[in-house]
Amino acid sequence: EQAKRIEPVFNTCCESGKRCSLQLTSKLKNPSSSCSVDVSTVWWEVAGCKTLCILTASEATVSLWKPQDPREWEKVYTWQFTEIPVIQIVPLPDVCNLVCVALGNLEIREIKALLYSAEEKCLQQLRVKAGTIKAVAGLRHRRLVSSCGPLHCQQVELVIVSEAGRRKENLSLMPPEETILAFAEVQGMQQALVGTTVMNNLVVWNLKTGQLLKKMSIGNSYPASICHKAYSDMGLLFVVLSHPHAQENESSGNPVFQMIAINPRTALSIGVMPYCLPHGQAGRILEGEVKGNCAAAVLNSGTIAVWDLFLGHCTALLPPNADGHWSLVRWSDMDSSLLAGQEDGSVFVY
Amino acid sequence: CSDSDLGPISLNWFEELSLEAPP
Repeated sequence: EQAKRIEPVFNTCCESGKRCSLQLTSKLKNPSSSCSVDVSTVWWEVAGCKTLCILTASEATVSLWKPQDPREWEKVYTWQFTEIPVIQIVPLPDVCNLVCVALGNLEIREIKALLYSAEEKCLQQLRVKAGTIKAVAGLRHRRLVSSCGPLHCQQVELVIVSEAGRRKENLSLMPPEETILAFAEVQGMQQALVGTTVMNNLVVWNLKTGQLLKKMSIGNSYPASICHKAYSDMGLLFVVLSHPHAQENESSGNPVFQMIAINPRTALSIGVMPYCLPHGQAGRILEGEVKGNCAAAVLNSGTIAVWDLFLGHCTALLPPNADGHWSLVRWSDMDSSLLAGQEDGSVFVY
Repeated sequence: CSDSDLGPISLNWFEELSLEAPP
């Protein structure tokens, strides 16, 4: 019956005039109806089988949902948080049976690893990091990077999280003397990490030595840009940025995302590709995610917009549905699924 | 883009910057 109620949503594609589609495949409705703060996917062993599951987070709970045929999701575990609210999920790419979450109020105060202990047959939440955490990201190979503390004594730390959810190794990275806003792995370069700062600089670290290799300006067109993804090719560093603080009155012409190429040797950069909304659409990014060659953003209008990074144009628009505006968007870890969340805790899988 | 836009490009930029940066 639920499958019958789910109808494909087709969206006219933007600049090419071609019809592209986002097809609704399933819907999760959190029975507690608590306000949703984040959604993500994680690999989890279910009945001996590594399965791509969905995580939903409210301020007081994080729930793991396993897929069930057809188009159904079943809640498997729920971790409870009674003292400090959940702010965001911090997935560690390619890690199974473990996920990190950030807890706090206006700022992150704690990062915890969530797992299920088969030995003790109980859900566990173990502290990985505490402090005034300004930015955090999960990296490949069980690594978690975070920046912590006020500017004059900002600490940047890389932690390797063990399978048991504990701090296994850690390395201090040299701080850039500017508050870090976001981190992004450099695809294909395991030891390289980039970050963006409040002064609109891109910084590059060596994760093996902790060295700060370079601080480079990424222009003054948009303040406080956020880095989402980076890769190195032919001696250049390509970085996908978003501009959450673009001026509202200029939002119709501003790119939501932008790819820049920067020469780390000279710190010179150029814009490669702007990712704009289709003609007639306006909006500023509230939040978004880039994975593979896809980018998605929730706009302040409550619409989700999707771009193909190589084609360079918006490939789908998902306007608010009858249930309300969109507040969250994430890409699935494996396939080309898009998770779209609403404030009431509903998650739609396209 | 060309060298003139971005200056001389090095394929080994990561290793070179690691050698030059303070430890």
